[in-house]
Amino acid sequence: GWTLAIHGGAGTIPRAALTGGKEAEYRAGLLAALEAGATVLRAGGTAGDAVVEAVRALEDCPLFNAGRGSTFTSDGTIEMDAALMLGEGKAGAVTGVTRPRNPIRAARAVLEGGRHVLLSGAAADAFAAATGLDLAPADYFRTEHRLAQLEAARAQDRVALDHDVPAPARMG
Amino acid sequence: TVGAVARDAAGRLAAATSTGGMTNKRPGRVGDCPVFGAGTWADQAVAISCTGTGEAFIRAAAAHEISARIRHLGETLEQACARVIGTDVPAAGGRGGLIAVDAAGHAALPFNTEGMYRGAWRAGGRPFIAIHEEAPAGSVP
Repeated sequence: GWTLAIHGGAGTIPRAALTGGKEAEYRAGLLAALEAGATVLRAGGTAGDAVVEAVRALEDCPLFNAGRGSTFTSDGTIEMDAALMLGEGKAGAVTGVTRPRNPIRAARAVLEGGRHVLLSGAAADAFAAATGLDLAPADYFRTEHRLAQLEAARAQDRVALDHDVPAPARMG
Repeated sequence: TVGAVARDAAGRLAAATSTGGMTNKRPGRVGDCPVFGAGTWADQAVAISCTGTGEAFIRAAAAHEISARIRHLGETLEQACARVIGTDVPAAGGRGGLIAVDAAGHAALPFNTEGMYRGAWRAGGRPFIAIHEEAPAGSVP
């Protein structure tokens, strides 16, 4: 049989922050990702296709920190990373991409291209475009709650990598 | 950060991770997600996706360390994951969690934070979803 597991991030998650239907929204987002991956596995698909579909669903959900709903840099931009690795020893990743609607599909394109393991920044964006992946404007990835987190971090002059900064501020 | 790991019916393993990084991060900063062996890893023994303080997962080579402990020390999936997320990552200055599935289809979802958005599903079973300690942090019902 098959097994699938997913995560949508870890950290300080106050129960009070999940009131007003928020918890149900998160659970629905997680279930949709499980369904997306399980649909592939149930049909006899590969583990690689299943994890890409599960992550694609999480990227599409604005609640989670990937794809639509990603956190902001100190410059107010969004830079995303994604990686895919198969047990048979194949790997592909992208860093600092700004345009692929689903960065995990860009990572898979790098893997399937076979020549490289990791592409970064503008080169990775261009590779995704040349591969024919769906691209999105910057506004697509931005959400109000991530912008509010950036503004709060700026107001407190928080440096992203200080380990004494509470996890929610650093990781959203 | 989001991620998924799977073992398919033919026994193949795979891991995927995707992230926007950290709020207010320096442009150009890269965490553990695309660093193979740190935040993402898959081989014949295990598939792993991590989330948390990326720099610490890189310093600990967290994902590959789990595989190495299983392959070379004979640890179970839960033992290896518990060691890395409970000892190695904190020692490297980090917090977070991970998901893993081994060649036999066992899954582990440990974390050392207050909670982790997580879920798992096995063939013939029902989907499991949790945020806090609804179930033991390292196990799947």
